[in-house]
Amino acid sequence: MFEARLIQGGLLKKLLESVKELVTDANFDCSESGIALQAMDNSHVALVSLLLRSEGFDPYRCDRGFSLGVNLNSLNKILKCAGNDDIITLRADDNSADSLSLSFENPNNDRIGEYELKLMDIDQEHLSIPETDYDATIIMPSAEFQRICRDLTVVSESVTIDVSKDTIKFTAEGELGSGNIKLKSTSSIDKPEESVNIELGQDVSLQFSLKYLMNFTKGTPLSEQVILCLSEKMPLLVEYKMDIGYIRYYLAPKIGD
Amino acid sequence: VKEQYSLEFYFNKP
Repeated sequence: MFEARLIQGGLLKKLLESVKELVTDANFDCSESGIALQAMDNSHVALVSLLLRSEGFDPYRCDRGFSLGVNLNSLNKILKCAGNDDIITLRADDNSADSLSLSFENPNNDRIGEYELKLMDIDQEHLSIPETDYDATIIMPSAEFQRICRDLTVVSESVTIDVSKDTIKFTAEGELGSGNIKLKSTSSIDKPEESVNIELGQDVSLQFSLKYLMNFTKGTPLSEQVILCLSEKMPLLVEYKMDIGYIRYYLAPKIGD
Repeated sequence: VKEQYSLEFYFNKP
């Protein structure tokens, strides 16, 4: 028996919005510790990994580990039927479950919507992502990162990210011209969520596809801050932390000439 | 032309 009741149901709605562009079908791996999902996009250059810890639910019950194969588009459509303030409960029998039950309770507890989503068998490869000491780690406002990606898309389909001592620079060059945005590291004691923090082991310069980064910024509503982790010739990690877990996106760099 | 390898290139399968 699997049951997970999320008081902040709106979070689940936002989460689905942040993965559905990248991945169509995925397994939700349920265990005692929580709900996890890992899936690559069709081209295998981008990956999304999310975790919702069991402590974030009230109650959370999962007797044994199993996977729920879900078409994310369908789940997203059903979640659109939930109000932003609704409490969302997910239920499934166990491994033999062929559907996922969802119930949406409004805050007054006088309207309850119940839905069933058909599940599917998804044979998905799972990559083991090693713990990495990145050359550069940047914590910055998520809305700023979203704006930079959106603005530079006007100029090019790729962006070069250069990180040096106290500056992160985003550069795009295209047929119409070029553009760049430099952010200096800042610290605001009053509003730490507005500061740009750069932790640097060594300088990094990497190029990425803006189309994918734009997709990753669908996670912006989940957190006021975004964490960018870069190492030479390694995939970029873009992370949005939430109270009850995280969503991480990985993107392979464009390398060589 | 720059190349973009798939993520399997970086992350080993278990």
